[in-house]
Amino acid sequence: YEGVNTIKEMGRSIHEIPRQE
Amino acid sequence: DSCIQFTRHASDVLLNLNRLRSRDILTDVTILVNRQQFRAHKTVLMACSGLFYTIFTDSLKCNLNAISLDPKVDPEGFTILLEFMYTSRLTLKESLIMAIMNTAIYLQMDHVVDTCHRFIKSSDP
Repeated sequence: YEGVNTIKEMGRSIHEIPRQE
Repeated sequence: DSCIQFTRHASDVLLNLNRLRSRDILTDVTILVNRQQFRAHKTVLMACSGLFYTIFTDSLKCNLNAISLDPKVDPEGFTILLEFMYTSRLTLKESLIMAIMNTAIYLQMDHVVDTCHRFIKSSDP
């Protein structure tokens, strides 16, 4: 991403699939 | 322009793939190692292992739903490497290091082989 300001997002990015339902 | 890089995304995806594996959701192959069976996703296996990449890019073999590994492969070593593929964590035990390394050589997981070599060297008095 040359020339792009990259902002870091440290939190979870997607939903979490449960271990068991 | 700005770009948001979600730094946890790769590990979050892998965590979910491992949850899918543990619940046997969309797993599409059974790996047989000395009568022990391991369910997994072909895409994860081929992304991590040169041997599985070769198998599943072969148009004659890619639709197989069971693959038998060489009977010399140690199931405990395979368990540790499969766990590594889905978690990024490689559990190295001195008692199993040769089994893990030989299995990694067989599966063509070169970086894991290098890591085993370093572990053996560092444990050598």
